[in-house]
Amino acid sequence: MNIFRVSADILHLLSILVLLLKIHATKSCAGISLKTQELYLAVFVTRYLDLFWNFHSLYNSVFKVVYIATSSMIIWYMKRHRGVKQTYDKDHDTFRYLFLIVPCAVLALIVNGRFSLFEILWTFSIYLEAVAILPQLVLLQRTKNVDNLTGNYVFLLGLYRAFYILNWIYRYATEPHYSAWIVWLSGLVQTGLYLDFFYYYLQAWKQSKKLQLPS
Amino acid sequence: GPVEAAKDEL
Repeated sequence: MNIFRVSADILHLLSILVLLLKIHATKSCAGISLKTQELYLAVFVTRYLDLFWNFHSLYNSVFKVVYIATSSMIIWYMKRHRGVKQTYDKDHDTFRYLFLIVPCAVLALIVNGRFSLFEILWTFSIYLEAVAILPQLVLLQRTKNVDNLTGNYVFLLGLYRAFYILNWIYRYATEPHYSAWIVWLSGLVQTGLYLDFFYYYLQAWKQSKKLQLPS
Repeated sequence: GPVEAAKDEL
């Protein structure tokens, strides 16, 4: 465990909490993609299946439970909460998530560490996490005006990925047999997807203006 | 391996 890894996990948790807080406090989920949230829940569930029999550390187990619980809560708010569900931007959130799920599943069947059910599900979750933000980015692009909390949510998520890359570099340099190229490549793709967003986020921040994405 | 080392990450 190193400082980059811990920072990454905390940033990830913070991003989810910012989103939950926004929904809870404003009773609105405007600008949030339900598709992305559902994909993240699928990522967590398929990756953390081993929660019950593979105990690695209390740290890992607590985070796994918290990630599954908090993303379920977000989905519950968006689909079931009487006030919040009315603010859901259904007409703009039209990304077909099968376009992401099917290729990731096929890729996981072909490129994996070992051909077994749990290994393939785990690998699927790595690929799916890399692209799960796409419906959210498309929604932001369509609605253009991004409120501060939604902007902060996506920014913190991107930052979390950047810190994972620093963690991999650190581990590669300090641990003798550390290698996991499937995870690295997926992580690079995932972080790359945020670069464009980062640019506009930082521009808006520097000029202390509201974040607006170009069409 | 291509993944094994990262199994302790989240």
